[in-house]
Amino acid sequence: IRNIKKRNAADANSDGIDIYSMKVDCKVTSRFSHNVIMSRAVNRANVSKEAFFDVELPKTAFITNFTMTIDGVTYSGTIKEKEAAQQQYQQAVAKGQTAGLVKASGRKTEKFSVSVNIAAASKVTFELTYEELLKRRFGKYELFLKVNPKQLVNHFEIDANIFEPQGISYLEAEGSFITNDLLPLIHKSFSGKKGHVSFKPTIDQQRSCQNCPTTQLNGDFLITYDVNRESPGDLQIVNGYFVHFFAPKNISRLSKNIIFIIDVSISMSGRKLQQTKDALLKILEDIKEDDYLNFVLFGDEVHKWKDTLIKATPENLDEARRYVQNIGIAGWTNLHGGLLTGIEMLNEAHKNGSLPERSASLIIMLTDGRPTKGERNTQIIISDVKNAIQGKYPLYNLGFGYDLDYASLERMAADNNGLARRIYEDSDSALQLQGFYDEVANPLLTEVELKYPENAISDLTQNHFKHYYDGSELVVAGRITDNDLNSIIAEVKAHGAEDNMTFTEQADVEGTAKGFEDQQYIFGDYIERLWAYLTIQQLLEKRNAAKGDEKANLTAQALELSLKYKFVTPLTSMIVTKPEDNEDKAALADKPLEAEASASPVVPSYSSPATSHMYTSVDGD
Amino acid sequence: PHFIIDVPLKEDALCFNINEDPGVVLNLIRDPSTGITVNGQLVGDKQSSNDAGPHNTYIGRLGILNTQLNMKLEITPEKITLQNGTKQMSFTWLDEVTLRHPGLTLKIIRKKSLEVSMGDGATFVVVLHQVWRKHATHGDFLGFYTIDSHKLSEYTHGLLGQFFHPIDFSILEVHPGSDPKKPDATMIVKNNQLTVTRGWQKDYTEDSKHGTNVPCWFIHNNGEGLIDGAYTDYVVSSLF
Repeated sequence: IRNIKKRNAADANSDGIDIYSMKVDCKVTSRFSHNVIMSRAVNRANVSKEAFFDVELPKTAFITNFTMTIDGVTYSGTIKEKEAAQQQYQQAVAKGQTAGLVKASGRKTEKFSVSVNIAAASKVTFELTYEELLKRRFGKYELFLKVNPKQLVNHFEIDANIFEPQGISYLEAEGSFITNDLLPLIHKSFSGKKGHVSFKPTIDQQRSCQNCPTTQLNGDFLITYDVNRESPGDLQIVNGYFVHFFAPKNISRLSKNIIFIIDVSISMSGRKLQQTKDALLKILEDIKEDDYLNFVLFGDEVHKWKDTLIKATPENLDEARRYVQNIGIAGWTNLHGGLLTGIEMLNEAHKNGSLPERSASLIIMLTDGRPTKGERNTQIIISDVKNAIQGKYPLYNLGFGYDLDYASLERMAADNNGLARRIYEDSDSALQLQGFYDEVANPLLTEVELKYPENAISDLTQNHFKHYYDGSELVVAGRITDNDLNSIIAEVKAHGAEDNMTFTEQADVEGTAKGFEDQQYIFGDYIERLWAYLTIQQLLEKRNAAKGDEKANLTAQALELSLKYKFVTPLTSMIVTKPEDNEDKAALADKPLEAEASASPVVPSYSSPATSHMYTSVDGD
Repeated sequence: PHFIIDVPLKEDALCFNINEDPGVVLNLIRDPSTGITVNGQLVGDKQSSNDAGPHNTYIGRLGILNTQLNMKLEITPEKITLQNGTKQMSFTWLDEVTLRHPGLTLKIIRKKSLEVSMGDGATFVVVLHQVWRKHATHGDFLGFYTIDSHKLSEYTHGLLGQFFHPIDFSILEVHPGSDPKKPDATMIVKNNQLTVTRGWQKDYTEDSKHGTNVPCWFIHNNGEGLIDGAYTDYVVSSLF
């Protein structure tokens, strides 16, 4: 979860810094988690030493605060507009006094690291706070913590308190490092609206083997839970803000019409293609008989499996399996051609009525590279795709590996009611692909619109969703502008498998307040912060797809909220001032971006090397 | 540090970076036949100035071991220590020295570079990169170059050593990259398909201050797919 680390984990206590306490304190209220990671260390050496604090936090989280207390003096992080922070940072750089603090780490996490010199016998306390809205996937919320203290710690503790007004239906906790001996140390309990998980191993229980000086606490710690769903949704109002969670159950699933658009350019050859085939074969096993499907492959040329989408009958699925097994590599990357062929096929099928009237259409594209054939200008591709889809079906872009223009894939998906997801090149890539398919495999509703009394609310987050999938949840938040309002009614309209559906939900201020009575778990203004978090996230997504004045407006709005609510987002930075050798030094915490915007295409060219003489070498610039 | 792999067959070069934490020791060359091993320890900037991207690390300490000659040479930006059996000699970079021992020639060019030849084995050149003492972030570091690498045996391995044997690669699908000056391409090498980027790296053997640009195909992700195994396979516990 976090740690103050030694340079070398193997000789854990040799450098004199002793971490005597670490606590991870998580409070979740209505899916919004507030996490405080506190680490206390003492320098037991007789000279000053550097104490390290490394924490991995989820990429979806926003850091909200960081403090460092050395011998009773607290140094706090200040969140500023990125530009202003950079200016301050640059001044500090010129003096040689700075360090960036956050960098992207694994698939799910980013790493916050800071170090400070502390005098002999001095103590230091590091405290990092971050917040995150937990997203429901496959019918559960997941609180993800990374544990890696790197040394034995006298008082190590993970303590999570969950409060869900709808009531908790189940709660699980597990860790990738949890052995049979450690398993009984995970205490979990839930009753009604409250859930609690704690994990507090003694120093001996942390040892990787008997009398070993090393720790076995290293890995992921996951808390998963879900809430009761007696009604399709839950509406909560606190302090002038409301949040609406919508996840109806017991609804018939819609049949789906799915087009897989697969990149088969040469860079996909080998393991990537094999894993794609493995995943498609598994997906074909899970496709329902009333679904329709087709494959479009793009390499040099674009190939369609069938001219039209076909029903997933057992015979057709057999043929599809044979087709998938025989997919081969075909040169360059004609992404534009592949996408437009798939979209046109779906458009045509809708136009001629060959698909079920009540069904959900979607496109899943998988690519590992940038366009190298056909239209290569990503702006034109994005615009053509948007014009061709016209908001009719969501486009999901799966980016395989790292060497691709992920920013464009994100923008294209966001423009078309979908999302982009990275598929990490690893042994489990096939599972990642299947996992994504599973998320969208069961559409329950289409064209979901969540409506609230217009004259009483403002600053509503996204309230129209193309699809609602089984196991997920739609979340809408907003601000109440009518000071006299005592209750709010939400009306949800959607297209279901059999007919159009309408759900209503009502909540009153007093009712919510009563539900939260005597709850120590609530951290004050959580709905307001949840609203701000969601709004910022959506503004940033829209900003990715916007241009000119619109982009500037969205940026200004997101920045204002980031500053107001003290979130470290891609638009803000946190400056941490730390004492070093009696001088204050600055360090900067930024939110790493998943993908940087790409440059406009150029004609490929490269120069030949200067071959006078060269050596196989290692050097630095 | 950046690695430049000369591929004479193609009259071209490959390059990659290894991003590892300061303190880590990497095996650069290991030749069981001649008993020559070269390891390099990484150093970072004085301050980790950019945690948003990979840390900049450099070779800060080099260890050249010849088990057949029972000889160890340790080179840092501060000093050069030669241990020959039980005898030890130390030099600084301010010395101008030519040392001829049986099986070993060591030549130090003051404040610039040193050249070491061991028996019939390859010749190595170490370049000293000195940075202004008061530079806010950067510290001194070393560059390591091999000459006559064919004199090492066919069993030579290591992050550099594995490339002393002939290597072939093909370039396909050259296409625009995120940097207009650096196109991307698909490379087929060692039966792997990689996306690579055309770029430049500096060779400092001629001009130790400014270096000479060597155009090369840059392999991302710590040379993944180009090097045998993963770069972490080359992490060793100590310099010798």
